[in-house]
Amino acid sequence: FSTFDNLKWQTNQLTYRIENYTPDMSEAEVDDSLERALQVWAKVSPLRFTRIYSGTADIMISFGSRDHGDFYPFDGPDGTLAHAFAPGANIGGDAHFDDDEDFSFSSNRGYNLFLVAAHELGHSLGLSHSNDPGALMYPIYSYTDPRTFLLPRDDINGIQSIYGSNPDVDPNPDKPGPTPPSTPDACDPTLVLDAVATLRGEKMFFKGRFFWRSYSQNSQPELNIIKTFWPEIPDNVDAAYESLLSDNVYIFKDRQVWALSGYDVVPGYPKNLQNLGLPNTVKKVDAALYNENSGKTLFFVGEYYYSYDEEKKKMDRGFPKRVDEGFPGMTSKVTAALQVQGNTYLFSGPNVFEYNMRTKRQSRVLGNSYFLPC
Amino acid sequence: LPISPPTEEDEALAETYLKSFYNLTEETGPSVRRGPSQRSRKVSEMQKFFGLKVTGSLDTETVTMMKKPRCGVPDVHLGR
Repeated sequence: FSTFDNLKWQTNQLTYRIENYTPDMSEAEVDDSLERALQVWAKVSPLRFTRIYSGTADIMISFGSRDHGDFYPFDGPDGTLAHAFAPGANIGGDAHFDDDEDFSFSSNRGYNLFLVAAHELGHSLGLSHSNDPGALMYPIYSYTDPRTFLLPRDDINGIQSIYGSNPDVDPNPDKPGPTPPSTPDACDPTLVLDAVATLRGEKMFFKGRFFWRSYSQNSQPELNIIKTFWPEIPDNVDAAYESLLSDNVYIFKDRQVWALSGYDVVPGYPKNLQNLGLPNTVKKVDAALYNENSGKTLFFVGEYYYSYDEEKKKMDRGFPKRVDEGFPGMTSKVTAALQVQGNTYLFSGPNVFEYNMRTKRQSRVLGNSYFLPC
Repeated sequence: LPISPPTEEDEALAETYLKSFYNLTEETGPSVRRGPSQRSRKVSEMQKFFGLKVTGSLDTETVTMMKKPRCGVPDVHLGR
C-alpha cells in the first residue's frame, strides 16, 4: 500500500454529500453503492461517515464528464473511470466519477459503482495506489462480486497505518471474522499452487483468484487477477493443461471445464467432465497434463490417474491406475502437473517431482521456485 | 516472435498516460541528453510499478496495461 505522506483527516467523524446522480442507475442504487463503499473503510478503522444534503461536506461526491470543473478532465468512455483527492480543505477528499462510463449496481455490466467508489474513497481518506494486484487500491479496475467483497489485507494495513483499527470491533478469538484476502507470494516456501499450464511457450501458475504468467523474455513472472483476463473463468481452479493437439488450454473447476484459445475463451464452454469421458464418479480433477510423447492427456484424481486419448476423444482402457504405479514413488496427492521438454513435473504441496517419461523414474525433487522464481 | 513496434496511436496513448500518471513533463533545455530520455525513464517507472519487464520501451505488455480501465489518480506522488 502507499499513502499521501502526511495527508489525513484530523477527525474520524467525516461528512459526505452526493451532489448529483448518474442516469445509469436509480438514485437509491447510487446511494446504496456509495454508502456500502464508505462502510468498507469504516469497518476496519475508527472513521465514521454522516451524509448531509446541503452545504459543503468533507467528501463531496459528483458525476461529471470531460472538463468538469477541476484541472483534470475526464477522457470519455473507458480509460480513466474516476478520480479523488487526498484529505484536505476545499476539493480535498472529493471524489469525481466519469459519467461517460456505464456504471452498474450489482452485475458486472460496465463498471461496478460500488467497487470504483470503494477505491476512490480510499484516496479521499489518504491512501494512494498499491502495486499489489490483489489490493482494492491497485490502479487497474477488476470486477469481483460485490456481494462477497472482502477488503484485502493490503488495504486494511494501509488505512490502519493512517487511522488505526476499528475500536468498536472486539477481536473475539472464538468468533474470528472472515479472513481478509491476501495476495499469494511467489517467495512463500509453503505456497501450494492450484494448477499449472503452458500456453504457447508461456507458463501460467494459478493460485486463488490470481495467476502468474511467465513468458521467456521476462525473468520476473507477472502476477494477474484471473478475471481481468477471463471474467468467465472461476477463482481457485482445480487443474489446467495445454493440449498441443487442439492448441487450447483447458481449465477445470469441480465438474466443469473451460477452453481457452490463446487469451480468448472458446464458445460452447464450460462443458461437463463427462464430455471428456471421465466417469460420473469423478467430481473434480486435481491435476492434468498433456503427454506430448504419447499424445495422451493424463487426469489425476486423488490416488488415481486416467489416460485420455484426445484424438479418439475417449478414455484409454485399463484406467484408472494408481498414481504410484505410473509414477513410482509418487505417494502424495498431485495438485498440479506440467510437461516441459519431455520431462513430467508433478506438483504436490510446495514440492515438484520430476519424472523422466521414458524410464518412468523420479529424477529430482524440486521446489516451486524451479519454475516460478521468487 | 518479433515484438511489433508501437503504432503512432500507442505512442500518443503512452504520452498521455505517462503525463497523467507518471508526471511526464515536456522536455525542455538542451536537446542533447546523455542517458535514457525522460520518456524512457517514465516508461521504466510504470513497468516497475506493474511488475512488467523493465525495458523503458513500449512493448506489447506495456501498451496493453496502459489500455486497461483505471483510476485517474497518479501512481507517483505529485505532492498535494
